[in-house]
Amino acid sequence: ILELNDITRVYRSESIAVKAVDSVSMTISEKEFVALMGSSGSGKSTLMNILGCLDKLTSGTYLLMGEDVGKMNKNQLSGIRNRMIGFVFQNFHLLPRTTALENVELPLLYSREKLSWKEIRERAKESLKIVGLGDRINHTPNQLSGGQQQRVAIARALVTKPKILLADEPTGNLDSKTTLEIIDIFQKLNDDGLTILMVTHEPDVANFTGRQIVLSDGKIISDKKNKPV
Amino acid sequence: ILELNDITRVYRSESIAVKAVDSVSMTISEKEFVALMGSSGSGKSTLMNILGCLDKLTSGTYLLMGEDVGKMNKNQLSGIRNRMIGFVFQNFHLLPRTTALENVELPLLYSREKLSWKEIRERAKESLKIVGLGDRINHTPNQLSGGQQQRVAIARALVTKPKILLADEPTGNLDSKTTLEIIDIFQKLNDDGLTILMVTHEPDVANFTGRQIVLSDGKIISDKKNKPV
Ligand SMILES: Nc1ncnc2c1ncn2[C@@H]1O[C@H](COP(=O)(O)OP(=O)(O)OP(=O)(O)O)[C@@H](O)[C@H]1O
Ligand SMILES: Nc1ncnc2c1ncn2[C@@H]1O[C@H](COP(=O)(O)OP(=O)(O)OP(=O)(O)O)[C@@H](O)[C@H]1O
Ligand SMILES: [Mg+2]
Ligand SMILES: [Mg+2]
Repeated sequence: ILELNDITRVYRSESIAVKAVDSVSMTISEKEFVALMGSSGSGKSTLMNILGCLDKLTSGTYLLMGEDVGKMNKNQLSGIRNRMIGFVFQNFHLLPRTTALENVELPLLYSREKLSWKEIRERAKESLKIVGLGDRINHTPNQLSGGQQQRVAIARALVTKPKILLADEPTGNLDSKTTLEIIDIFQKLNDDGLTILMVTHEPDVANFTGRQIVLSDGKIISDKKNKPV
Repeated sequence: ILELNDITRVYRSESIAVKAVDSVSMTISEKEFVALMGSSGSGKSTLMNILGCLDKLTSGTYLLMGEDVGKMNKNQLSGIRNRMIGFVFQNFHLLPRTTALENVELPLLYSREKLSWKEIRERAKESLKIVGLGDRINHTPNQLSGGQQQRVAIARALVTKPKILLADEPTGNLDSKTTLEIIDIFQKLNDDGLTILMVTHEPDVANFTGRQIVLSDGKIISDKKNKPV
Protein backbone atom coordinates (compact mmCIF):
# COMPACT_ATOMS: atom_id res chain seq x y z
CA ILE A 1 0.00 0.00 0.00
CA LEU A 2 2.90 2.36 0.79
CA GLU A 3 6.11 1.54 -1.07
CA LEU A 4 9.25 3.64 -0.77
CA ASN A 5 12.13 2.73 -3.10
CA ASP A 6 15.55 4.22 -2.38
CA ILE A 7 14.14 7.53 -1.16
CA THR A 8 16.51 10.40 -0.41
CA ARG A 9 15.58 13.88 0.77
CA VAL A 10 18.23 16.55 0.97
CA TYR A 11 17.46 20.01 2.35
CA ARG A 12 19.53 22.60 0.52
CA SER A 13 19.90 26.34 1.05
CA GLU A 14 22.82 28.68 0.38
CA SER A 15 24.61 27.71 3.58
CA ILE A 16 23.00 24.42 4.54
CA ALA A 17 22.84 20.91 3.03
CA VAL A 18 21.29 18.20 5.21
CA LYS A 19 20.57 14.64 4.05
CA ALA A 20 17.50 14.18 6.25
CA VAL A 21 16.45 10.87 4.61
CA ASP A 22 19.16 8.69 3.03
CA SER A 23 18.34 5.87 0.59
CA VAL A 24 15.33 4.58 2.51
CA SER A 25 13.39 1.62 1.12
CA MET A 26 10.36 0.17 2.91
CA THR A 27 6.96 -1.30 2.22
CA ILE A 28 3.91 -0.96 4.45
CA SER A 29 1.02 -3.32 3.73
CA GLU A 30 -2.67 -2.69 4.22
CA LYS A 31 -3.88 -2.97 7.82
CA GLU A 32 -0.40 -2.86 9.33
CA PHE A 33 0.16 -0.89 12.57
CA VAL A 34 3.76 0.28 12.46
CA ALA A 35 5.88 2.32 14.88
CA LEU A 36 8.63 4.59 13.50
CA MET A 37 11.35 5.36 16.01
CA GLY A 38 14.79 6.93 16.13
CA SER A 39 16.68 9.69 17.88
CA SER A 40 15.86 13.37 17.64
CA GLY A 41 16.83 14.62 14.17
CA SER A 42 17.06 11.14 12.62
CA GLY A 43 14.57 11.94 9.82
CA LYS A 44 11.22 10.62 11.09
CA SER A 45 9.11 13.74 10.42
CA THR A 46 10.77 14.22 7.03
CA LEU A 47 9.88 10.63 6.09
CA MET A 48 6.30 11.12 7.34
CA ASN A 49 5.93 14.31 5.26
CA ILE A 50 7.06 12.42 2.16
CA LEU A 51 4.59 9.58 2.86
CA GLY A 52 1.83 12.15 3.45
CA CYS A 53 2.50 13.74 0.04
CA LEU A 54 3.42 16.98 1.81
CA ASP A 55 7.05 17.07 0.73
CA LYS A 56 8.98 16.23 -2.46
CA LEU A 57 11.73 13.63 -2.74
CA THR A 58 15.20 14.51 -3.94
CA SER A 59 15.49 11.04 -5.52
CA GLY A 60 13.80 7.62 -5.48
CA THR A 61 10.22 6.47 -6.08
CA TYR A 62 7.14 6.52 -3.86
CA LEU A 63 4.26 4.27 -4.86
CA LEU A 64 1.02 4.97 -2.98
CA MET A 65 -1.60 2.26 -3.63
CA GLY A 66 0.47 1.34 -6.69
CA GLU A 67 0.51 4.88 -8.14
CA ASP A 68 3.75 6.84 -8.63
CA VAL A 69 3.36 9.94 -6.45
CA GLY A 70 6.29 11.67 -8.15
CA LYS A 71 4.30 11.77 -11.41
CA MET A 72 1.19 13.41 -9.91
CA ASN A 73 0.26 17.07 -10.30
CA LYS A 74 -0.84 19.33 -7.44
CA ASN A 75 -4.53 18.55 -7.80
CA GLN A 76 -4.07 14.79 -7.85
CA LEU A 77 -1.81 15.00 -4.78
CA SER A 78 -4.23 17.07 -2.71
CA GLY A 79 -7.08 14.83 -3.86
CA ILE A 80 -5.23 11.77 -2.56
CA ARG A 81 -4.36 13.52 0.69
CA ASN A 82 -7.96 14.50 1.37
CA ARG A 83 -9.54 11.15 0.48
CA MET A 84 -7.05 8.63 1.80
CA ILE A 85 -4.68 10.08 4.37
CA GLY A 86 -5.17 11.45 7.88
CA PHE A 87 -2.11 13.31 9.20
CA VAL A 88 -1.33 14.23 12.81
CA PHE A 89 1.48 16.80 12.86
CA GLN A 90 4.19 16.89 15.53
CA ASN A 91 3.31 20.54 16.22
CA PHE A 92 -0.46 20.12 15.60
CA HIS A 93 -0.85 22.91 12.97
CA LEU A 94 -4.29 24.00 14.24
CA LEU A 95 -5.83 27.20 12.87
CA PRO A 96 -5.34 29.69 15.74
CA ARG A 97 -8.51 31.83 15.73
CA THR A 98 -10.73 28.85 15.01
CA THR A 99 -12.56 26.68 17.51
CA ALA A 100 -11.73 23.01 18.04
CA LEU A 101 -15.02 22.13 16.32
CA GLU A 102 -14.26 24.25 13.26
CA ASN A 103 -10.72 22.91 13.06
CA VAL A 104 -12.06 19.34 12.97
CA GLU A 105 -14.81 20.19 10.46
CA LEU A 106 -12.31 21.67 7.99
CA PRO A 107 -11.20 18.45 6.18
CA LEU A 108 -14.86 17.50 5.67
CA LEU A 109 -15.49 20.74 3.77
CA TYR A 110 -13.02 19.54 1.13
CA SER A 111 -14.46 16.04 1.13
CA ARG A 112 -16.08 14.68 -2.00
CA GLU A 113 -18.75 13.02 0.10
CA LYS A 114 -21.74 15.29 -0.35
CA LEU A 115 -22.34 15.94 3.36
CA SER A 116 -24.87 18.41 4.68
CA TRP A 117 -23.74 21.13 7.12
CA LYS A 118 -25.59 19.24 9.85
CA GLU A 119 -23.77 15.98 9.01
CA ILE A 120 -20.40 17.77 8.99
CA ARG A 121 -21.10 19.29 12.42
CA GLU A 122 -22.24 15.94 13.84
CA ARG A 123 -19.20 14.03 12.58
CA ALA A 124 -16.79 16.63 13.90
CA LYS A 125 -18.51 16.60 17.30
CA GLU A 126 -18.35 12.79 17.39
CA SER A 127 -14.64 12.80 16.51
CA LEU A 128 -13.93 15.25 19.37
CA LYS A 129 -16.06 13.22 21.79
CA ILE A 130 -14.08 10.07 20.99
CA VAL A 131 -10.80 11.75 22.02
CA GLY A 132 -12.38 13.07 25.24
CA LEU A 133 -12.92 16.70 24.22
CA GLY A 134 -16.72 16.79 24.04
CA ASP A 135 -16.75 19.68 26.54
CA ARG A 136 -14.08 21.74 24.75
CA ILE A 137 -15.50 21.99 21.24
CA ASN A 138 -15.89 25.78 21.33
CA HIS A 139 -12.44 26.54 22.74
CA THR A 140 -9.84 27.99 20.39
CA PRO A 141 -6.31 26.48 20.52
CA ASN A 142 -4.99 29.12 22.96
CA GLN A 143 -7.84 28.16 25.31
CA LEU A 144 -6.71 24.53 25.28
CA SER A 145 -3.91 22.69 27.06
CA GLY A 146 -1.04 21.20 25.02
CA GLY A 147 -2.44 17.69 25.24
CA GLN A 148 -5.92 18.94 24.31
CA GLN A 149 -4.53 20.65 21.20
CA GLN A 150 -2.81 17.39 20.32
CA ARG A 151 -6.11 15.53 20.63
CA VAL A 152 -7.89 18.07 18.41
CA ALA A 153 -5.20 17.33 15.79
CA ILE A 154 -5.93 13.60 16.18
CA ALA A 155 -9.70 14.13 15.90
CA ARG A 156 -9.15 16.20 12.73
CA ALA A 157 -6.99 13.46 11.19
CA LEU A 158 -9.66 10.80 11.81
CA VAL A 159 -12.84 12.72 10.91
CA THR A 160 -12.60 11.94 7.17
CA LYS A 161 -12.38 8.19 7.92
CA PRO A 162 -9.07 7.88 6.02
CA LYS A 163 -7.50 4.63 4.75
CA ILE A 164 -4.08 5.56 6.12
CA LEU A 165 -3.24 7.37 9.37
CA LEU A 166 0.18 9.05 9.58
CA ALA A 167 0.66 10.21 13.18
CA ASP A 168 3.83 12.11 14.17
CA GLU A 169 4.28 11.75 17.97
CA PRO A 170 0.49 11.69 18.65
CA THR A 171 0.94 11.04 22.39
CA GLY A 172 4.04 13.22 23.04
CA ASN A 173 2.06 15.65 25.22
CA LEU A 174 -0.27 13.14 26.88
CA ASP A 175 -0.18 11.54 30.31
CA SER A 176 -0.19 7.73 30.56
CA LYS A 177 -3.95 7.35 30.98
CA THR A 178 -4.86 9.63 28.06
CA THR A 179 -2.13 7.94 25.96
CA LEU A 180 -3.75 4.53 26.54
CA GLU A 181 -7.14 5.94 25.54
CA ILE A 182 -5.69 7.21 22.25
CA ILE A 183 -3.79 3.98 21.52
CA ASP A 184 -7.02 2.09 22.26
CA ILE A 185 -8.82 4.18 19.62
CA PHE A 186 -6.00 3.49 17.14
CA GLN A 187 -6.12 -0.27 17.79
CA LYS A 188 -9.90 -0.41 17.26
CA LEU A 189 -9.59 1.54 14.00
CA ASN A 190 -6.71 -0.75 12.93
CA ASP A 191 -8.91 -3.81 13.61
CA ASP A 192 -11.52 -2.18 11.35
CA GLY A 193 -9.00 -1.82 8.51
CA LEU A 194 -7.08 1.46 9.08
CA THR A 195 -3.38 1.28 8.13
CA ILE A 196 -1.34 3.20 10.73
CA LEU A 197 2.24 4.50 10.75
CA MET A 198 2.99 6.24 14.03
CA VAL A 199 6.16 8.05 15.10
CA THR A 200 6.80 7.57 18.80
CA HIS A 201 9.81 7.85 21.07
CA GLU A 202 8.20 5.80 23.84
CA PRO A 203 8.93 2.04 23.81
CA ASP A 204 5.73 1.39 25.84
CA VAL A 205 3.67 2.94 23.07
CA ALA A 206 5.64 1.15 20.33
CA ASN A 207 4.86 -2.18 22.01
CA PHE A 208 1.21 -1.83 21.01
CA THR A 209 2.15 -2.01 17.32
CA GLY A 210 3.00 -5.07 15.22
CA ARG A 211 6.24 -3.76 13.71
CA GLN A 212 8.97 -1.27 14.61
CA ILE A 213 11.19 0.57 12.12
CA VAL A 214 14.16 2.49 13.56
CA LEU A 215 15.87 5.40 11.77
CA SER A 216 19.33 6.78 12.46
CA ASP A 217 20.86 9.69 10.51
CA GLY A 218 18.24 9.29 7.79
CA LYS A 219 18.83 5.54 7.29
CA ILE A 220 16.77 2.54 8.40
CA ILE A 221 18.91 0.61 10.88
CA SER A 222 16.30 -1.92 11.98
CA ASP A 223 12.86 -3.21 10.90
CA LYS A 224 11.33 -5.84 13.22
CA LYS A 225 7.93 -7.47 13.46
CA ASN A 226 6.60 -8.43 16.88
CA LYS A 227 3.49 -9.64 18.65
CA PRO A 228 1.66 -6.53 19.78
CA VAL A 229 0.96 -6.23 23.50
CA ILE B 1 11.81 30.14 47.57
CA LEU B 2 8.52 29.62 45.71
CA GLU B 3 5.45 29.78 47.92
CA LEU B 4 1.90 29.48 46.58
CA ASN B 5 -0.91 30.13 49.07
CA ASP B 6 -4.42 29.10 48.08
CA ILE B 7 -3.94 30.01 44.42
CA THR B 8 -6.90 29.92 42.06
CA ARG B 9 -6.90 30.78 38.36
CA VAL B 10 -10.20 30.98 36.49
CA TYR B 11 -10.31 31.59 32.75
CA ARG B 12 -13.40 33.64 31.89
CA SER B 13 -14.81 34.75 28.57
CA GLU B 14 -18.39 35.44 27.44
CA SER B 15 -19.18 31.76 26.96
CA ILE B 16 -16.46 30.01 28.95
CA ALA B 17 -15.48 29.76 32.62
CA VAL B 18 -12.79 27.21 33.49
CA LYS B 19 -11.22 26.81 36.94
CA ALA B 20 -7.82 25.73 35.65
CA VAL B 21 -6.09 25.94 39.06
CA ASP B 22 -8.21 25.44 42.20
CA SER B 23 -7.01 26.47 45.69
CA VAL B 24 -3.45 25.25 45.21
CA SER B 25 -0.96 25.68 48.06
CA MET B 26 2.63 24.48 47.80
CA THR B 27 6.14 25.48 48.77
CA ILE B 28 9.28 24.72 46.78
CA SER B 29 12.58 25.19 48.62
CA GLU B 30 15.91 26.20 47.16
CA LYS B 31 17.76 23.46 45.31
CA GLU B 32 14.76 21.13 45.07
CA PHE B 33 14.22 19.13 41.87
CA VAL B 34 10.46 18.61 41.60
CA ALA B 35 8.29 16.83 39.02
CA LEU B 36 4.77 18.15 38.34
CA MET B 37 2.45 15.52 36.87
CA GLY B 38 -1.22 15.04 36.14
CA SER B 39 -3.54 14.21 33.26
CA SER B 40 -3.98 16.34 30.15
CA GLY B 41 -5.89 19.49 31.09
CA SER B 42 -5.30 19.15 34.84
CA GLY B 43 -3.74 22.64 35.16
CA LYS B 44 0.03 22.03 35.00
CA SER B 45 0.90 24.65 32.36
CA THR B 46 -1.41 27.19 33.99
CA LEU B 47 0.37 26.65 37.32
CA MET B 48 3.77 26.95 35.60
CA ASN B 49 2.75 30.23 33.94
CA ILE B 50 1.72 31.63 37.33
CA LEU B 51 5.05 30.55 38.89
CA GLY B 52 6.93 32.07 35.94
CA CYS B 53 5.18 35.43 36.47
CA LEU B 54 3.63 35.11 33.01
CA ASP B 55 0.04 34.91 34.16
CA LYS B 56 -2.08 36.60 36.86
CA LEU B 57 -3.88 34.80 39.69
CA THR B 58 -7.60 35.12 40.19
CA SER B 59 -7.08 34.79 43.97
CA GLY B 60 -4.43 33.77 46.50
CA THR B 61 -0.84 34.89 47.13
CA TYR B 62 2.40 34.01 45.38
CA LEU B 63 5.61 34.76 47.25
CA LEU B 64 8.76 34.51 45.12
CA MET B 65 11.94 34.67 47.23
CA GLY B 66 9.75 36.16 49.95
CA GLU B 67 8.32 38.93 47.75
CA ASP B 68 4.62 39.20 46.95
CA VAL B 69 4.40 38.91 43.17
CA GLY B 70 0.81 40.19 43.11
CA LYS B 71 2.06 43.59 44.37
CA MET B 72 4.69 44.03 41.63
CA ASN B 73 4.37 46.27 38.61
CA LYS B 74 5.18 45.24 35.03
CA ASN B 75 8.81 46.35 35.20
CA GLN B 76 9.54 44.57 38.47
CA LEU B 77 7.93 41.39 37.12
CA SER B 78 9.91 41.33 33.88
CA GLY B 79 13.06 42.18 35.83
CA ILE B 80 12.53 39.15 38.07
CA ARG B 81 11.75 36.95 35.08
CA ASN B 82 14.92 37.94 33.25
CA ARG B 83 17.29 37.69 36.22
CA MET B 84 15.99 34.67 38.10
CA ILE B 85 13.80 32.41 36.01
CA GLY B 86 14.47 30.24 32.98
CA PHE B 87 11.27 29.00 31.28
CA VAL B 88 10.91 26.14 28.79
CA PHE B 89 7.49 26.37 27.14
CA GLN B 90 5.42 23.31 26.18
CA ASN B 91 5.23 24.64 22.61
CA PHE B 92 8.75 26.16 22.57
CA HIS B 93 7.77 29.75 21.53
CA LEU B 94 10.86 30.23 19.34
CA LEU B 95 11.05 33.29 17.07
CA PRO B 96 10.33 31.84 13.62
CA ARG B 97 12.60 33.78 11.25
CA THR B 98 15.48 33.77 13.71
CA THR B 99 18.32 31.27 13.91
CA ALA B 100 18.79 28.93 16.87
CA LEU B 101 21.82 31.01 17.89
CA GLU B 102 19.89 34.29 17.82
CA ASN B 103 16.98 32.74 19.70
CA VAL B 104 19.33 31.65 22.48
CA GLU B 105 21.17 35.01 22.55
CA LEU B 106 17.93 36.94 23.06
CA PRO B 107 17.58 36.67 26.87
CA LEU B 108 21.20 37.84 27.26
CA LEU B 109 20.43 41.06 25.41
CA TYR B 110 18.01 41.96 28.23
CA SER B 111 20.44 40.85 30.88
CA ARG B 112 21.80 43.38 33.37
CA GLU B 113 25.20 41.72 33.18
CA LYS B 114 27.20 44.05 30.96
CA LEU B 115 28.22 41.42 28.40
CA SER B 116 30.06 42.22 25.19
CA TRP B 117 28.59 41.01 21.87
CA LYS B 118 31.39 38.47 21.71
CA GLU B 119 30.57 37.14 25.19
CA ILE B 120 26.86 36.90 24.34
CA ARG B 121 27.67 34.92 21.17
CA GLU B 122 30.04 32.60 23.02
CA ARG B 123 27.58 31.86 25.84
CA ALA B 124 24.75 31.14 23.42
CA LYS B 125 26.99 28.81 21.38
CA GLU B 126 28.04 26.99 24.55
CA SER B 127 24.42 26.56 25.66
CA LEU B 128 23.51 25.04 22.27
CA LYS B 129 26.58 22.77 22.35
CA ILE B 130 25.58 21.42 25.76
CA VAL B 131 22.18 20.27 24.43
CA GLY B 132 23.82 18.65 21.38
CA LEU B 133 23.01 21.29 18.75
CA GLY B 134 26.48 22.70 18.07
CA ASP B 135 26.06 21.89 14.36
CA ARG B 136 22.60 23.47 14.04
CA ILE B 137 23.20 26.98 15.38
CA ASN B 138 22.39 28.72 12.08
CA HIS B 139 19.19 26.79 11.35
CA THR B 140 15.89 28.60 11.83
CA PRO B 141 13.10 26.72 13.66
CA ASN B 142 11.47 25.43 10.45
CA GLN B 143 14.85 23.92 9.52
CA LEU B 144 14.95 21.98 12.78
CA SER B 145 13.24 18.78 13.91
CA GLY B 146 10.66 18.92 16.74
CA GLY B 147 13.12 17.61 19.30
CA GLN B 148 15.80 20.04 18.10
CA GLN B 149 13.39 22.97 18.54
CA GLN B 150 12.66 21.70 22.03
CA ARG B 151 16.36 21.66 22.81
CA VAL B 152 16.83 25.22 21.52
CA ALA B 153 14.09 26.24 23.97
CA ILE B 154 16.01 24.49 26.76
CA ALA B 155 19.31 26.13 25.77
CA ARG B 156 17.58 29.52 25.78
CA ALA B 157 16.13 28.93 29.26
CA LEU B 158 19.57 28.07 30.67
CA VAL B 159 21.77 30.68 28.95
CA THR B 160 21.12 33.39 31.57
CA LYS B 161 22.22 31.02 34.37
CA PRO B 162 18.88 31.42 36.21
CA LYS B 163 18.20 30.56 39.87
CA ILE B 164 14.96 28.75 39.00
CA LEU B 165 14.21 26.57 35.97
CA LEU B 166 10.53 26.06 35.08
CA ALA B 167 10.38 23.42 32.34
CA ASP B 168 7.01 22.44 30.83
CA GLU B 169 7.39 18.96 29.24
CA PRO B 170 11.06 19.55 28.25
CA THR B 171 11.51 15.97 26.95
CA GLY B 172 8.08 15.44 25.36
CA ASN B 173 9.56 15.32 21.85
CA LEU B 174 12.80 13.54 22.66
CA ASP B 175 13.85 9.91 22.25
CA SER B 176 15.08 8.00 25.32
CA LYS B 177 18.79 8.65 24.75
CA THR B 178 18.40 12.40 24.18
CA THR B 179 16.00 12.55 27.16
CA LEU B 180 18.68 11.05 29.42
CA GLU B 181 21.22 13.58 28.14
CA ILE B 182 18.88 16.46 29.03
CA ILE B 183 18.00 15.04 32.47
CA ASP B 184 21.72 14.58 33.10
CA ILE B 185 22.27 18.28 32.36
CA PHE B 186 19.41 19.19 34.72
CA GLN B 187 20.81 17.00 37.53
CA LYS B 188 24.27 18.57 37.23
CA LEU B 189 22.81 22.07 37.34
CA ASN B 190 20.65 21.04 40.31
CA ASP B 191 23.77 19.81 42.13
CA ASP B 192 25.27 23.25 41.46
CA GLY B 193 22.30 24.98 43.07
CA LEU B 194 19.60 25.37 40.38
CA THR B 195 16.02 24.93 41.68
CA ILE B 196 13.99 22.97 39.12
CA LEU B 197 10.25 22.41 38.66
CA MET B 198 9.60 20.19 35.65
CA VAL B 199 6.27 19.11 34.17
CA THR B 200 6.49 15.61 32.79
CA HIS B 201 4.02 12.88 31.93
CA GLU B 202 6.67 10.13 31.92
CA PRO B 203 7.16 8.25 35.22
CA ASP B 204 10.71 7.27 34.15
CA VAL B 205 11.65 10.93 33.89
CA ALA B 206 9.88 11.82 37.17
CA ASN B 207 11.94 9.16 38.96
CA PHE B 208 15.05 11.30 38.52
CA THR B 209 13.57 14.01 40.74
CA GLY B 210 13.36 14.15 44.52
CA ARG B 211 9.66 14.97 44.79
CA GLN B 212 6.50 14.48 42.73
CA ILE B 213 3.40 16.68 42.87
CA VAL B 214 0.30 15.42 41.08
CA LEU B 215 -2.53 17.69 39.85
CA SER B 216 -6.06 16.64 38.98
CA ASP B 217 -8.75 19.09 37.81
CA GLY B 218 -6.70 22.01 39.10
CA LYS B 219 -6.15 20.58 42.58
CA ILE B 220 -3.09 18.94 44.16
CA ILE B 221 -4.02 15.32 44.89
CA SER B 222 -0.61 14.09 45.98
CA ASP B 223 2.81 15.50 46.97
CA LYS B 224 5.48 12.86 47.70
CA LYS B 225 9.21 13.00 48.34
CA ASN B 226 11.36 10.11 47.13
CA LYS B 227 14.96 9.08 46.69
CA PRO B 228 15.89 10.11 43.16
CA VAL B 229 17.16 7.35 40.87
N1 LIG C 1 -7.30 30.70 27.85
C1 LIG C 1 -8.09 29.69 28.31
N2 LIG C 1 -9.43 29.84 28.34
C2 LIG C 1 -10.22 28.84 28.78
N3 LIG C 1 -9.79 27.66 29.24
C3 LIG C 1 -8.45 27.45 29.24
C4 LIG C 1 -7.53 28.44 28.77
N4 LIG C 1 -6.28 27.93 28.86
C5 LIG C 1 -6.40 26.68 29.38
N5 LIG C 1 -7.71 26.39 29.59
C6 LIG C 1 -8.24 25.17 30.19
O1 LIG C 1 -7.65 25.05 31.48
C7 LIG C 1 -7.35 23.67 31.75
C8 LIG C 1 -5.90 23.53 32.20
O2 LIG C 1 -5.06 23.83 31.13
P1 LIG C 1 -3.49 23.56 31.24
O3 LIG C 1 -2.88 24.04 29.96
O4 LIG C 1 -2.95 24.16 32.48
O5 LIG C 1 -3.44 21.98 31.35
P2 LIG C 1 -2.18 20.99 31.39
O6 LIG C 1 -2.22 20.24 32.68
O7 LIG C 1 -0.93 21.74 31.08
O8 LIG C 1 -2.48 19.97 30.23
P3 LIG C 1 -1.51 19.20 29.19
O9 LIG C 1 -0.88 18.08 29.94
O10 LIG C 1 -2.49 18.71 28.16
O11 LIG C 1 -0.53 20.18 28.65
C9 LIG C 1 -7.68 22.87 30.50
O12 LIG C 1 -8.84 22.10 30.72
C10 LIG C 1 -7.88 23.92 29.42
O13 LIG C 1 -8.92 23.56 28.52
N1 LIG D 1 14.03 22.77 6.20
C1 LIG D 1 15.16 22.17 6.66
N2 LIG D 1 16.37 22.64 6.27
C2 LIG D 1 17.50 22.07 6.73
N3 LIG D 1 17.54 21.02 7.56
C3 LIG D 1 16.37 20.52 7.98
C4 LIG D 1 15.12 21.06 7.57
N4 LIG D 1 14.12 20.35 8.17
C5 LIG D 1 14.73 19.40 8.91
N5 LIG D 1 16.08 19.50 8.81
C6 LIG D 1 17.07 18.63 9.44
O1 LIG D 1 16.79 17.32 8.99
C7 LIG D 1 17.00 16.37 10.04
C8 LIG D 1 15.77 15.49 10.20
O2 LIG D 1 14.70 16.25 10.67
P1 LIG D 1 13.34 15.55 11.11
O3 LIG D 1 12.39 16.63 11.48
O4 LIG D 1 12.88 14.59 10.07
O5 LIG D 1 13.80 14.73 12.40
P2 LIG D 1 12.94 13.85 13.42
O6 LIG D 1 13.44 12.46 13.39
O7 LIG D 1 11.49 14.05 13.18
O8 LIG D 1 13.34 14.47 14.82
P3 LIG D 1 12.50 14.70 16.18
O9 LIG D 1 12.38 13.35 16.84
O10 LIG D 1 13.37 15.64 16.94
O11 LIG D 1 11.17 15.28 15.82
C9 LIG D 1 17.32 17.17 11.31
O12 LIG D 1 18.68 17.01 11.62
C10 LIG D 1 16.97 18.61 10.95
O13 LIG D 1 17.90 19.53 11.53
MG1 LIG E 1 9.99 14.96 14.25
MG1 LIG F 1 0.38 21.72 29.49
